[in-house]
Amino acid sequence: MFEARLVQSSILKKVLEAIKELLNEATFDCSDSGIQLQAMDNSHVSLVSLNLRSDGFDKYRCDRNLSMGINLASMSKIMKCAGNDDVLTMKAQDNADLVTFMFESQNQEKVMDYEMKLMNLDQEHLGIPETDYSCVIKLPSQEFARIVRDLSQFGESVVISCTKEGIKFSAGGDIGNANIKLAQTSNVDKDEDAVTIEMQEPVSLTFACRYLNSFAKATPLSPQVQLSMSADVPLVVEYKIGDIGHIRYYLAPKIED
Amino acid sequence: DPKQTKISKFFTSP
Repeated sequence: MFEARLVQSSILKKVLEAIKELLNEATFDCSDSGIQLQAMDNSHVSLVSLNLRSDGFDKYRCDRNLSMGINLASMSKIMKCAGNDDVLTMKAQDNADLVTFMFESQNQEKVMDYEMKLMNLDQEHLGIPETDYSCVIKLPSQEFARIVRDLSQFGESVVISCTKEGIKFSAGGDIGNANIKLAQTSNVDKDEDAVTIEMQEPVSLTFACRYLNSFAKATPLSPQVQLSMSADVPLVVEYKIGDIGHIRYYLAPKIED
Repeated sequence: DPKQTKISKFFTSP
């Protein structure tokens, strides 16, 4: 028996919005420790890794490990039926081919049950090596979304360069060139407005704009985003999900031949 | 122009 209750169903709605542009389907691996998902996008350029810890749920029970293969467009249709303030409970029997999403209004006067068929998906989990990154940057997630959206107008790629002085995003194309520089903030009223840089070595890497724009769909999950970079390895874009977990996107760099 | 690499080039299959 698997059962997971979340008072704020909006969290799962936002998680789904954050992954459904990159992935058509994915396996939600449920265990005693929580729910995890790892999947590459169709072109195998990026990888999504989601972790929702069991202790972050309002109620969580998972007697046996369960892999739920889910069509994300179908799940999205169901999650749209939930109000933001509804309480969500996901339920599945052991070895089930169905998962039930139950939504309850706060006053418990309306209860909705949606059953969704599960799929058998080929699972290929990749081992992600522990890495000490040369640069770790934290910045407001809305700022990051804005920057990648603005620079996408100039070209398909964005160069992200990090030095002690700051972080620079650059793009160029037929209409011209664009550069956006952010310095580390010295004094902000709110932590979520801060730009912080931890740098061991300066790094400059090139990435495809369209994936960064897809990652930015996670913006509503967290006021801050963390970018981790080292030379010639994938960028990590991480959004914390309240007290329950995180979503990490790994993006393979563009490299000169 | 730099070429797009695949994520599986960096991460190992078990």
